[in-house]
Amino acid sequence: LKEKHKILHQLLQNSTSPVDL
Amino acid sequence: PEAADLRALARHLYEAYLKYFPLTKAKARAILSGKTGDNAPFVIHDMKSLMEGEQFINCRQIPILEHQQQTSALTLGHGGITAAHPGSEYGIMGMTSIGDQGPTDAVELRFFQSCQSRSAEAVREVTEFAKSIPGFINLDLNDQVTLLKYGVIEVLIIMMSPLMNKDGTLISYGQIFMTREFLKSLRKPFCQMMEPKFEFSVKFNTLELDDSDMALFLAVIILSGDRPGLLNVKPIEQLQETVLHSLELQLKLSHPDSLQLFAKLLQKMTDLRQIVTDHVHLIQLLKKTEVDMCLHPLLQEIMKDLY
Repeated sequence: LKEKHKILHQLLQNSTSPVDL
Repeated sequence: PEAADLRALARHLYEAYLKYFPLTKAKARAILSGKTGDNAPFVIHDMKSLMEGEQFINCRQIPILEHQQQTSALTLGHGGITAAHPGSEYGIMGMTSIGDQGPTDAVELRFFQSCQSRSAEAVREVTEFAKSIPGFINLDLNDQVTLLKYGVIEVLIIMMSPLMNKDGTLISYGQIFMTREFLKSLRKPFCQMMEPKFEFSVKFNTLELDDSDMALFLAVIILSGDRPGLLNVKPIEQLQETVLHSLELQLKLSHPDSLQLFAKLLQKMTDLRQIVTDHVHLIQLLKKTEVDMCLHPLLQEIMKDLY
């Protein structure tokens, strides 16, 4: 599932640092 | 000791809520009830005021909160209303095009694009809040994705409720009030996007939850063990049960005269699922009918195969 939801996965894995949405 | 643990959990989630969500219910209700003195929101009630609102927002100092500074790159860097604060505070419209060419439509276009940008940012905020729920980050990573995929739009709708009253909604971090009639005057199907959320919010607001109640309720929504495709339900249900106990105790303490408030709140979760289902179907309809429709990649991920 996480393969199909890469951005969500990235948000979950990263800390509070900015993510390029 | 158990009650003390439940109170500690409530405090922890309230602190996380204050940390990650920029406009609290307390602030929003102060703005809506005119208790903020000279800082009354600019009112958008027609196309002319929509364009003026864009100017208004560009000329005002942006109140970036301390905890937002590290993420400001996410919300800045686009034109128009987006540049100040993208669209609806907890916008869930998910659209980028609203019609033909022309100066008026250009403003509309920017507005709806900003709704998507703000929605994506709101998803990030909800994700951070979810990660602060004790035990959440220890769940199977696939299950964390599933809980967010299915829970995040429900959370956003709950977060929008304090910003709304029967006449309209606050947007742009409470700097603008957009009337319900104006949103209803947009062409189909855009005019159908927000009306169900107003109907829900007006009823939800009669429960008179405060921000600390909201924090616990949002955690309960996120920790729903019946989301499709979950791999390991038991630990999720165990976490939710603890938060439910904390919410029940919180409501007894903070609303002693409000009978059956806990039960009434849980019933709202059923209504929420229907609103989200209808919302996603509307977005799917938009994708088919609007040639220029382009969904934000994060919103695409969430809505794909959702319902």
